Amino acid sequence: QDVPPYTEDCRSGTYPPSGQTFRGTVPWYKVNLDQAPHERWQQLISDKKIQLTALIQSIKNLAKSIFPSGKLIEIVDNDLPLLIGTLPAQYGEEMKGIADASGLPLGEVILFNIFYEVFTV
Amino acid sequence: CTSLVAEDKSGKLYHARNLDFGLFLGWDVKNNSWMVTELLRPLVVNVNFQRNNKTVFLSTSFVGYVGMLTGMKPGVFTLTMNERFSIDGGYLGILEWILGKRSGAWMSFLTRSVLENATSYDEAKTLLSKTKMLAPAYFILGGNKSGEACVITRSRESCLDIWELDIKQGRWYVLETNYDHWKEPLFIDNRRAPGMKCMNKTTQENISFATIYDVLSTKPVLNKLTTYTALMAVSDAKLEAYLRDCPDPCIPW
Repeated sequence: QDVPPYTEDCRSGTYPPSGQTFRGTVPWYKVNLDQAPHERWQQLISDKKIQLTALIQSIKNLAKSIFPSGKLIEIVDNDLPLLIGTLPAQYGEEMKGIADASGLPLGEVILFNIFYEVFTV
Repeated sequence: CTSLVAEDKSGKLYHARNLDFGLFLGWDVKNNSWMVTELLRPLVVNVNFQRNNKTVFLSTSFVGYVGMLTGMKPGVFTLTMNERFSIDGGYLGILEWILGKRSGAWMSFLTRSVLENATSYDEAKTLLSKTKMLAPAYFILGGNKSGEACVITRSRESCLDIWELDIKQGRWYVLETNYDHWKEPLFIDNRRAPGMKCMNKTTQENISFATIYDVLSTKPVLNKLTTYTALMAVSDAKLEAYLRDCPDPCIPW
Protein backbone atom coordinates (compact mmCIF):
# COMPACT_ATOMS: atom_id res chain seq x y z
CA GLN A 1 0.00 0.00 0.00
CA ASP A 2 1.58 3.29 -1.10
CA VAL A 3 -0.43 5.49 1.27
CA PRO A 4 -0.63 5.42 5.09
CA PRO A 5 -0.76 3.04 6.93
CA TYR A 6 1.52 1.44 4.28
CA THR A 7 0.07 -2.01 5.00
CA GLU A 8 2.31 -4.73 3.61
CA ASP A 9 1.67 -8.27 2.49
CA CYS A 10 2.49 -10.55 5.41
CA ARG A 11 6.26 -10.75 5.70
CA SER A 12 8.13 -14.04 5.64
CA GLY A 13 11.72 -15.12 6.15
CA THR A 14 12.60 -12.21 8.46
CA TYR A 15 13.92 -14.53 11.19
CA PRO A 16 16.68 -14.73 12.31
CA PRO A 17 16.49 -10.93 12.38
CA SER A 18 18.57 -8.96 9.91
CA GLY A 19 18.16 -6.20 7.37
CA GLN A 20 16.56 -2.79 7.58
CA THR A 21 13.93 -3.53 10.25
CA PHE A 22 16.52 -4.95 12.65
CA ARG A 23 18.44 -2.42 14.76
CA GLY A 24 20.39 -4.86 16.95
CA THR A 25 20.31 -7.48 19.65
CA VAL A 26 19.46 -6.75 23.27
CA PRO A 27 22.14 -7.35 25.93
CA TRP A 28 21.55 -9.54 29.00
CA TYR A 29 22.14 -8.43 32.59
CA LYS A 30 21.59 -10.00 35.99
CA VAL A 31 19.86 -8.24 38.85
CA ASN A 32 20.38 -9.84 42.24
CA LEU A 33 17.22 -9.56 44.35
CA ASP A 34 19.23 -10.60 47.42
CA GLN A 35 21.05 -7.27 47.26
CA ALA A 36 19.68 -4.19 48.99
CA PRO A 37 17.22 -2.43 46.62
CA HIS A 38 19.50 0.63 46.52
CA GLU A 39 22.36 -1.47 45.09
CA ARG A 40 20.54 -3.67 42.56
CA TRP A 41 20.77 -1.51 39.44
CA GLN A 42 24.29 -0.11 39.92
CA GLN A 43 25.96 -2.17 37.18
CA LEU A 44 23.27 -1.43 34.63
CA ILE A 45 23.21 2.27 35.40
CA SER A 46 26.96 2.44 35.24
CA ASP A 47 26.88 0.92 31.72
CA LYS A 48 23.96 3.01 30.43
CA LYS A 49 24.29 6.29 32.33
CA ILE A 50 24.93 8.40 29.22
CA GLN A 51 21.95 6.96 27.34
CA LEU A 52 19.63 7.36 30.34
CA THR A 53 20.72 10.97 30.86
CA ALA A 54 20.12 11.69 27.16
CA LEU A 55 16.57 10.34 27.38
CA ILE A 56 15.70 12.32 30.50
CA GLN A 57 17.21 15.48 28.96
CA SER A 58 15.11 15.00 25.85
CA ILE A 59 11.94 14.69 27.95
CA LYS A 60 12.96 17.85 29.84
CA ASN A 61 13.47 19.68 26.54
CA LEU A 62 10.00 18.65 25.43
CA ALA A 63 8.53 19.84 28.72
CA LYS A 64 10.38 23.16 28.34
CA SER A 65 9.00 23.61 24.84
CA ILE A 66 5.45 23.27 26.24
CA PHE A 67 6.07 25.19 29.51
CA PRO A 68 8.94 27.59 28.70
CA SER A 69 8.93 29.03 32.23
CA GLY A 70 10.57 25.84 33.50
CA LYS A 71 7.88 25.58 36.17
CA LEU A 72 7.01 21.99 35.24
CA ILE A 73 10.62 20.82 35.66
CA GLU A 74 10.73 22.66 38.97
CA ILE A 75 7.68 20.74 40.16
CA VAL A 76 9.20 17.44 38.98
CA ASP A 77 12.54 18.15 40.68
CA ASN A 78 11.19 19.63 43.90
CA ASP A 79 7.81 18.04 44.52
CA LEU A 80 7.88 14.57 42.95
CA PRO A 81 10.54 13.30 45.39
CA LEU A 82 7.97 13.86 48.14
CA LEU A 83 6.11 10.87 46.65
CA ILE A 84 8.98 8.47 47.23
CA GLY A 85 7.99 7.52 50.76
CA THR A 86 4.49 6.63 49.60
CA LEU A 87 5.63 4.21 46.87
CA PRO A 88 6.06 0.50 47.61
CA ALA A 89 9.23 0.37 49.69
CA GLN A 90 11.62 -1.66 47.53
CA TYR A 91 10.74 0.26 44.36
CA GLY A 92 11.25 3.60 46.06
CA GLU A 93 14.65 2.46 47.28
CA GLU A 94 15.56 1.15 43.82
CA MET A 95 14.67 4.53 42.30
CA LYS A 96 16.84 6.30 44.88
CA GLY A 97 19.69 3.94 43.94
CA ILE A 98 19.20 4.73 40.24
CA ALA A 99 19.18 8.48 40.95
CA ASP A 100 22.36 8.22 43.03
CA ALA A 101 24.17 6.04 40.48
CA SER A 102 23.19 8.15 37.49
CA GLY A 103 23.46 11.58 39.08
CA LEU A 104 19.96 12.40 37.85
CA PRO A 105 17.53 14.25 40.12
CA LEU A 106 15.29 11.79 41.99
CA GLY A 107 12.13 13.53 40.73
CA GLU A 108 13.16 12.91 37.12
CA VAL A 109 13.79 9.22 37.82
CA ILE A 110 10.37 8.99 39.47
CA LEU A 111 8.75 10.72 36.48
CA PHE A 112 10.29 8.16 34.11
CA ASN A 113 8.91 5.38 36.32
CA ILE A 114 5.36 6.72 36.44
CA PHE A 115 5.24 7.71 32.76
CA TYR A 116 2.57 5.09 32.08
CA GLU A 117 0.09 6.56 34.55
CA VAL A 118 0.78 10.07 33.20
CA PHE A 119 0.23 9.08 29.55
CA THR A 120 -2.93 6.97 29.63
CA VAL A 121 -5.23 9.81 28.70
CA CYS B 1 1.86 -2.04 21.21
CA THR B 2 0.88 -5.38 19.79
CA SER B 3 0.92 -8.47 22.02
CA LEU B 4 -0.11 -12.00 21.17
CA VAL B 5 -0.17 -15.44 22.69
CA ALA B 6 -0.50 -18.44 20.39
CA GLU B 7 -0.71 -22.17 20.94
CA ASP B 8 0.77 -24.61 18.44
CA LYS B 9 -0.68 -28.00 17.56
CA SER B 10 1.32 -29.71 20.31
CA GLY B 11 -0.03 -27.38 22.99
CA LYS B 12 3.14 -25.31 23.29
CA LEU B 13 2.53 -21.63 24.03
CA TYR B 14 4.31 -18.70 22.42
CA HIS B 15 4.00 -15.14 23.69
CA ALA B 16 5.34 -12.17 21.75
CA ARG B 17 5.06 -8.43 21.56
CA ASN B 18 6.07 -5.25 19.81
CA LEU B 19 6.61 -2.48 22.31
CA ASP B 20 5.56 0.84 20.77
CA PHE B 21 6.19 3.99 22.77
CA GLY B 22 6.81 7.67 22.26
CA LEU B 23 3.74 8.96 20.42
CA PHE B 24 3.70 12.77 20.31
CA LEU B 25 6.98 12.91 22.23
CA GLY B 26 8.91 14.99 19.72
CA TRP B 27 8.98 14.27 15.98
CA ASP B 28 12.42 14.48 14.40
CA VAL B 29 11.66 16.00 10.99
CA LYS B 30 15.14 15.33 9.66
CA ASN B 31 15.16 11.61 10.41
CA ASN B 32 11.41 10.93 10.25
CA SER B 33 11.38 9.40 13.70
CA TRP B 34 10.08 9.94 17.23
CA MET B 35 12.80 11.38 19.47
CA VAL B 36 11.89 9.52 22.64
CA THR B 37 11.49 6.22 20.78
CA GLU B 38 14.99 6.65 19.33
CA LEU B 39 16.43 7.39 22.76
CA LEU B 40 14.65 4.45 24.38
CA ARG B 41 16.17 1.84 22.05
CA PRO B 42 19.70 1.98 23.54
CA LEU B 43 18.13 1.54 26.99
CA VAL B 44 16.48 -1.81 26.19
CA VAL B 45 17.97 -4.69 28.17
CA ASN B 46 17.07 -8.25 29.00
CA VAL B 47 17.27 -8.84 32.73
CA ASN B 48 17.59 -12.09 34.62
CA PHE B 49 16.26 -11.41 38.12
CA GLN B 50 17.83 -13.86 40.53
CA ARG B 51 17.49 -14.86 44.15
CA ASN B 52 19.93 -17.33 45.75
CA ASN B 53 21.63 -17.53 42.33
CA LYS B 54 18.43 -18.92 40.80
CA THR B 55 16.28 -17.22 38.20
CA VAL B 56 13.05 -15.80 39.62
CA PHE B 57 11.91 -14.20 36.37
CA LEU B 58 13.21 -12.85 33.06
CA SER B 59 12.28 -9.54 31.57
CA THR B 60 12.85 -7.19 28.66
CA SER B 61 13.01 -3.77 30.19
CA PHE B 62 14.31 -0.20 29.98
CA VAL B 63 17.31 0.81 32.08
CA GLY B 64 16.14 3.11 34.86
CA TYR B 65 12.59 1.73 34.81
CA VAL B 66 12.04 -0.56 37.78
CA GLY B 67 8.58 -1.77 36.74
CA MET B 68 7.94 -4.45 34.12
CA LEU B 69 6.18 -4.37 30.76
CA THR B 70 7.38 -7.71 29.37
CA GLY B 71 8.37 -10.74 31.42
CA MET B 72 8.37 -14.45 31.98
CA LYS B 73 8.43 -16.73 34.97
CA PRO B 74 10.12 -19.73 33.32
CA GLY B 75 7.90 -22.79 33.22
CA VAL B 76 5.01 -20.91 34.84
CA PHE B 77 3.67 -17.90 32.91
CA THR B 78 4.46 -15.04 30.54
CA LEU B 79 3.15 -11.51 30.83
CA THR B 80 3.03 -8.37 28.71
CA MET B 81 1.03 -5.22 29.15
CA ASN B 82 -0.37 -2.86 26.53
CA GLU B 83 -1.46 0.69 27.13
CA ARG B 84 -5.21 1.32 27.41
CA PHE B 85 -6.21 4.91 26.80
CA SER B 86 -9.12 6.34 28.72
CA ILE B 87 -10.50 9.64 29.90
CA ASP B 88 -10.58 7.98 33.31
CA GLY B 89 -6.80 7.71 32.96
CA GLY B 90 -3.80 7.37 35.19
CA TYR B 91 -3.52 11.11 35.84
CA LEU B 92 -6.66 10.76 38.01
CA GLY B 93 -5.04 7.88 39.84
CA ILE B 94 -1.93 9.98 40.46
CA LEU B 95 -4.08 12.84 41.74
CA GLU B 96 -5.87 10.49 44.11
CA TRP B 97 -2.53 9.10 45.27
CA ILE B 98 -1.23 12.61 45.98
CA LEU B 99 -4.42 13.38 47.89
CA GLY B 100 -3.87 10.34 50.08
CA LYS B 101 -6.22 7.78 48.49
CA ARG B 102 -3.70 4.99 47.97
CA SER B 103 -5.74 1.84 47.53
CA GLY B 104 -4.71 1.36 43.88
CA ALA B 105 -1.53 -0.18 42.47
CA TRP B 106 0.88 1.46 40.03
CA MET B 107 0.67 -0.54 36.81
CA SER B 108 4.32 -1.40 36.33
CA PHE B 109 4.89 -2.17 40.01
CA LEU B 110 1.92 -4.55 39.92
CA THR B 111 3.34 -6.44 36.93
CA ARG B 112 6.75 -6.62 38.59
CA SER B 113 5.20 -7.87 41.82
CA VAL B 114 3.23 -10.52 39.90
CA LEU B 115 6.35 -11.70 38.08
CA GLU B 116 8.29 -11.79 41.32
CA ASN B 117 5.71 -13.39 43.58
CA ALA B 118 2.95 -15.23 41.71
CA THR B 119 3.56 -18.97 41.54
CA SER B 120 0.96 -20.02 38.98
CA TYR B 121 -0.94 -18.81 35.91
CA ASP B 122 -4.16 -18.72 37.92
CA GLU B 123 -2.64 -16.69 40.73
CA ALA B 124 -1.21 -14.21 38.22
CA LYS B 125 -4.60 -13.96 36.50
CA THR B 126 -6.37 -13.29 39.78
CA LEU B 127 -3.89 -10.61 40.85
CA LEU B 128 -3.99 -8.85 37.48
CA SER B 129 -7.76 -8.90 37.25
CA LYS B 130 -8.67 -8.07 40.84
CA THR B 131 -6.09 -5.57 42.10
CA LYS B 132 -7.31 -1.97 42.05
CA MET B 133 -5.09 0.19 39.86
CA LEU B 134 -4.14 3.80 39.24
CA ALA B 135 -4.51 3.48 35.46
CA PRO B 136 -6.38 1.31 32.96
CA ALA B 137 -4.41 -1.36 31.07
CA TYR B 138 -4.47 -4.52 29.00
CA PHE B 139 -2.65 -7.48 30.54
CA ILE B 140 -1.77 -10.27 28.17
CA LEU B 141 -1.05 -13.43 30.12
CA GLY B 142 0.11 -16.82 28.95
CA GLY B 143 0.49 -20.00 30.98
CA ASN B 144 2.29 -23.27 30.39
CA LYS B 145 -0.63 -25.57 29.66
CA SER B 146 -2.90 -25.87 26.64
CA GLY B 147 -5.60 -23.19 26.71
CA GLU B 148 -3.85 -21.03 29.29
CA ALA B 149 -3.78 -17.56 27.76
CA CYS B 150 -5.94 -14.50 28.07
CA VAL B 151 -6.23 -10.76 27.57
CA ILE B 152 -7.40 -8.98 30.72
CA THR B 153 -9.04 -5.63 30.00
CA ARG B 154 -8.78 -3.40 33.05
CA SER B 155 -10.28 -0.13 34.12
CA ARG B 156 -8.78 1.51 37.18
CA GLU B 157 -11.37 -0.01 39.48
CA SER B 158 -12.33 -3.33 37.94
CA CYS B 159 -11.83 -6.05 35.38
CA LEU B 160 -13.98 -5.32 32.32
CA ASP B 161 -13.33 -8.51 30.40
CA ILE B 162 -11.16 -11.63 30.24
CA TRP B 163 -10.75 -12.93 26.69
CA GLU B 164 -9.35 -16.45 26.70
CA LEU B 165 -7.88 -18.94 24.26
CA ASP B 166 -10.49 -21.46 23.19
CA ILE B 167 -8.93 -24.18 21.08
CA LYS B 168 -12.19 -26.10 20.70
CA GLN B 169 -13.80 -23.03 19.18
CA GLY B 170 -10.78 -22.51 16.92
CA ARG B 171 -9.34 -19.57 18.88
CA TRP B 172 -5.72 -20.71 18.95
CA TYR B 173 -4.32 -17.23 19.51
CA VAL B 174 -5.29 -13.95 21.13
CA LEU B 175 -3.93 -10.70 19.74
CA GLU B 176 -4.24 -7.36 21.51
CA THR B 177 -3.25 -3.87 20.37
CA ASN B 178 -4.51 -0.81 22.27
CA TYR B 179 -8.29 -1.16 21.87
CA ASP B 180 -10.96 -3.23 23.60
CA HIS B 181 -11.18 -6.44 21.57
CA TRP B 182 -14.99 -6.25 21.34
CA LYS B 183 -14.85 -2.80 19.72
CA GLU B 184 -13.44 -1.61 16.40
CA PRO B 185 -10.01 0.00 16.66
CA LEU B 186 -9.55 3.64 15.74
CA PHE B 187 -9.65 3.67 11.91
CA ILE B 188 -6.31 5.48 11.64
CA ASP B 189 -4.63 2.97 13.97
CA ASN B 190 -5.75 -0.48 12.91
CA ARG B 191 -2.87 -2.85 13.63
CA ARG B 192 -5.25 -5.56 14.78
CA ALA B 193 -6.62 -6.51 11.36
CA PRO B 194 -3.22 -6.79 9.62
CA GLY B 195 -1.83 -8.72 12.62
CA MET B 196 -4.75 -11.15 12.67
CA LYS B 197 -4.63 -11.53 8.90
CA CYS B 198 -0.98 -12.59 9.12
CA MET B 199 -1.62 -14.93 12.08
CA ASN B 200 -4.50 -16.58 10.19
CA LYS B 201 -2.32 -16.89 7.11
CA THR B 202 0.46 -18.47 9.18
CA THR B 203 -1.93 -21.13 10.60
CA GLN B 204 -1.58 -22.98 13.89
CA GLU B 205 0.46 -25.75 12.21
CA ASN B 206 3.28 -23.35 11.39
CA ILE B 207 3.47 -21.18 14.48
CA SER B 208 7.02 -20.64 15.79
CA PHE B 209 9.38 -17.84 16.85
CA ALA B 210 10.21 -17.32 13.18
CA THR B 211 6.65 -16.98 11.92
CA ILE B 212 5.59 -14.80 14.87
CA TYR B 213 8.57 -12.53 14.20
CA ASP B 214 7.34 -12.31 10.60
CA VAL B 215 3.90 -11.17 11.81
CA LEU B 216 5.43 -8.55 14.10
CA SER B 217 7.68 -7.36 11.26
CA THR B 218 4.76 -6.56 8.95
CA LYS B 219 3.76 -2.90 8.63
CA PRO B 220 1.74 -1.37 10.28
CA VAL B 221 2.14 -3.91 13.14
CA LEU B 222 5.72 -2.70 12.90
CA ASN B 223 5.71 1.09 12.90
CA LYS B 224 7.78 4.15 13.81
CA LEU B 225 7.02 3.70 17.51
CA THR B 226 8.23 0.11 17.69
CA THR B 227 11.15 -0.02 20.07
CA TYR B 228 11.67 -3.76 20.42
CA THR B 229 10.16 -7.13 19.56
CA ALA B 230 10.19 -9.78 22.29
CA LEU B 231 9.55 -13.49 21.76
CA MET B 232 8.91 -15.88 24.65
CA ALA B 233 8.38 -19.63 24.99
CA VAL B 234 7.56 -20.40 28.60
CA SER B 235 8.14 -24.15 28.41
CA ASP B 236 11.68 -23.64 27.08
CA ALA B 237 12.41 -20.67 29.41
CA LYS B 238 13.40 -18.84 26.22
CA LEU B 239 13.19 -15.07 25.85
CA GLU B 240 14.62 -13.26 22.83
CA ALA B 241 14.39 -9.54 22.18
CA TYR B 242 15.43 -7.49 19.16
CA LEU B 243 15.66 -3.74 18.61
CA ARG B 244 13.51 -2.64 15.70
CA ASP B 245 13.44 0.00 13.04
CA CYS B 246 10.76 0.88 10.52
CA PRO B 247 12.26 2.30 7.36
CA ASP B 248 10.19 4.65 5.21
CA PRO B 249 7.51 4.47 4.08
CA CYS B 250 6.20 3.66 7.53
CA ILE B 251 3.28 4.98 9.55
CA PRO B 252 4.28 7.08 12.59
CA TRP B 253 2.08 4.95 14.95
